[in-house]
Amino acid sequence: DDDDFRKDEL
Amino acid sequence: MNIFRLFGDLSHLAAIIILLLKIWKSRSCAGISGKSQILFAIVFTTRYLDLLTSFISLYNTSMKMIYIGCSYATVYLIYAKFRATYDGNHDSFRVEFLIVPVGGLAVLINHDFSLLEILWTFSIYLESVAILPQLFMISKTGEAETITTHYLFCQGLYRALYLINWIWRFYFEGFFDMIAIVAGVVQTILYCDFFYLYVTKVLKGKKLSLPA
Repeated sequence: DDDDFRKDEL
Repeated sequence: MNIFRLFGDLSHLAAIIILLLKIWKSRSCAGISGKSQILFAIVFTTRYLDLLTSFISLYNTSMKMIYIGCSYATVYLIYAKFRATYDGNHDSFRVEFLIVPVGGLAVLINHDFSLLEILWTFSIYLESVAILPQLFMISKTGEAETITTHYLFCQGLYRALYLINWIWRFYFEGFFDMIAIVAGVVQTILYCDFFYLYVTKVLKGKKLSLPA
């Protein structure tokens, strides 16, 4: 989901 | 991961290591804003709390740990090991003028009113302005060592590449995060003036000095 996308970024 | 994101991360890593090596090799932190470095340490600490709650990838975890470790090492070198060389008189930006409004904004504008989410949002907002004490210091002294300008260039390049990464992700993955994008645009704009000086002076072999 969107949350994983975001947490993937540094 | 797209190429802009990867080179953004690497540029960020280069910036952090350039600064650490500069201080270590010259045994001096003259011209470096300790306040900006403390702000970056706070940024990494509050953003990467998810290290404790979720695992994304080995790349993700190791980069986060390197960023956090290097930022604390830099703060240690400035405020402990090479404290005698720290130019505190010129590092006079009032950081409470950043932390307080940024903290308030994070509480008001976030994706979800939970502690981790607010701290993540706080770190995004704070990162966008964390370089201000450093830029303020350069504007006060009117000059910067060339290696310091390389550090700043890599920091700004990292942000610019992340912006392209987000455009890419929006087109190809339909993903965007408004909080990160607005903060990222603000952060990149703060570097524009510096980019101009870097290209017109430093790349032509001149030291960065501001007109009196």
